[in-house]
Amino acid sequence: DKGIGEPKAKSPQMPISYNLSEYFKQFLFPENECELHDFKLSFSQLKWDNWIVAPQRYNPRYCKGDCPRITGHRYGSPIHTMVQNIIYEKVDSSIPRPSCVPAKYSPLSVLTIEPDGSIAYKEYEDMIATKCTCR
Amino acid sequence: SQTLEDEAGTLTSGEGSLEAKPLPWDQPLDGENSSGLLPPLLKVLANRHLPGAPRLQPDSRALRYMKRLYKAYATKEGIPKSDRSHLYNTVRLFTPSAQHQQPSWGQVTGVLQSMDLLFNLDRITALEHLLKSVLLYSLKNSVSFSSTTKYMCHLVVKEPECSSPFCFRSPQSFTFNSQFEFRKNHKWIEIDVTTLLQPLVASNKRNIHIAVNFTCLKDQQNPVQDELSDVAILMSPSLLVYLNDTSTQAYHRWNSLRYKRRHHLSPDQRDLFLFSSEEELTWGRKSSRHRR
Repeated sequence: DKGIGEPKAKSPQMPISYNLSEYFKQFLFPENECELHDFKLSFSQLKWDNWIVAPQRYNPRYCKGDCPRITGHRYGSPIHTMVQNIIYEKVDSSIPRPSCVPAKYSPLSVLTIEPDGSIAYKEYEDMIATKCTCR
Repeated sequence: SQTLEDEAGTLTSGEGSLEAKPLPWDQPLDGENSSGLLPPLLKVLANRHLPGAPRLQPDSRALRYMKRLYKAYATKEGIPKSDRSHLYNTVRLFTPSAQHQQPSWGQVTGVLQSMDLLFNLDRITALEHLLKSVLLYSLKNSVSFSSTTKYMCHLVVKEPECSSPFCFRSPQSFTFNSQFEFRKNHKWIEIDVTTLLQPLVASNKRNIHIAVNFTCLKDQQNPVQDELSDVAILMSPSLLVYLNDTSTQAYHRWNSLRYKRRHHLSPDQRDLFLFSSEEELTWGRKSSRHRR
């Protein structure tokens, strides 16, 4: 509480309360935690733009980040995830920690040119990650 | 439709590049030798070209139509729009592989076109079930009617009888009639021919030979002979087939609708839903037992 309300000139060092709040922030808003990331790519990068006509750009998204030691309901992880974490920490570190992986996907519509010159509109399941989990 | 056409123009701008580049089914998937790392779906998508087969390019008008369809069915990000009520997840457009055209003019009715068309539907897989089929006519760009002009047109489609002694096909031919109006600014005419095609596709027939007679009745009040002669230059129709792909890779809207329905219900309703699902299962078990 010491630093709160005091003029800045009188406290050259960072107040303790500030450090504490920063300390707690890392639990409330942890950095590098398992979450969804964008990855925009065009089919021309895959050299598929001459048969996939649309969409021109595609964002499959991906999951990346650390899985917390205790994966609560936020990730919807099964108990197995917690068990695996405990095994890693307490029993055998060669067993990997739970991984950050997609939990839900959405479909993608694709317009393609077929080898016979016909054109096909298709809807494919599970082409875009929409939610991440720890498993 | 005009707006959609304009929007599709942005997609169409890259069409020229289609001609120049080699098609990817002739190349390794990523330029390296690591195609084995790619998931099966992408392998299926990419490895579909038979070696030595000629490279065929789609008709630009057909491509424009399909881009328009894509815009109507999917969001900018390419996600299928959720406000659609139909169950098809695949639409294929075929242009005729062979055609024989006999344009002629009747004194009274003004016969415009008579065509023999051959469509090869080999791309339709066994897991794709036909729901709807449409003959798609595109009109020449130069066609411009006065706003009052209307034409009553008549289309007869039939499967020609087989004259060869080696032909084992059923002797009766299918005849299909349709009437519709021509209006100003029409660029496409879609004629539902599901009743004609359904039995053919269902019987696994992949080479569809149809004779199309396109007739427009003369409007006695307007001297429209010249305009009609423009209209007469209708391009040969494409065949649009709307399918339900039942393979696991395809998106099944019905499953997602069921999922949503279940998750938007109150707990009590959810029980009801579960009950009805179980009921379905029980019924399924009963009926399978009955079949056994």
